[in-house]
Amino acid sequence: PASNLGLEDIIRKALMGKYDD
Amino acid sequence: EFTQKQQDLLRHILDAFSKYRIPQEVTKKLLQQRSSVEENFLLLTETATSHVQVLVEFTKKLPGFQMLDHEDQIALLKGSAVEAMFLRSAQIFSRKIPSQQSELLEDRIRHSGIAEEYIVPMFNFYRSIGELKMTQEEYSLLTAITILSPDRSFVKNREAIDRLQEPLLEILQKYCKLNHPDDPQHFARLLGRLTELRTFNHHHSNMLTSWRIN
Repeated sequence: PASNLGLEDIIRKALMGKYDD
Repeated sequence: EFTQKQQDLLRHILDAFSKYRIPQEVTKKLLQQRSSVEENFLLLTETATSHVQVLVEFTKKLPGFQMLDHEDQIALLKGSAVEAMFLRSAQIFSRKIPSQQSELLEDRIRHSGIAEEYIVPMFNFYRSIGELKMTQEEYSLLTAITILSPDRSFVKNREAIDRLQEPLLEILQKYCKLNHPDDPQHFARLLGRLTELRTFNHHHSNMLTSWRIN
């Protein structure tokens, strides 16, 4: 799930429109 | 008065801001009954993660943002995520949510392993935001202004970001004059909250360190 990722990873994924929790 | 361009920009940001919400399945858990320190910690982590995702969605809609250099986009989001989170929390705590809901949220925050020294400035900030009785326009503009701060670390093209932030500051200043004719200091007060908000970057990193240790 997203919450294990670092802040930057969450931002990069969200910028690409990917939310695979 | 606002120019047509300013009206359109404000309406666009307000619309984007209205969609800047954490999904209900996350917020529902926050409002369930009391749970252990560990559960509170996990809930706050999940909420913070979800907040970053909705913050990115809001930010993508800020005119000009997606034209910025990709690494600068990341630098802005990384640099403002914590501040935007606390500004958003302040809005929620000062909104007229039923007192037992805010008491439950406050209780959850106070019992999630966060050291008291970070709880105090947090709730002081929520109170100082609450006293300003900010409108949705002010929250949305202040959030966008926080994100589009040219002085974030690792930013390469500061001028491009300044050109995006400047019109928002002008709209906010005009908005404050129009809506607070009796309080000429209102705009300065709002900017003063942004300065207070910056202290939370420091608090937050210490909070994370203390969490890891606990």
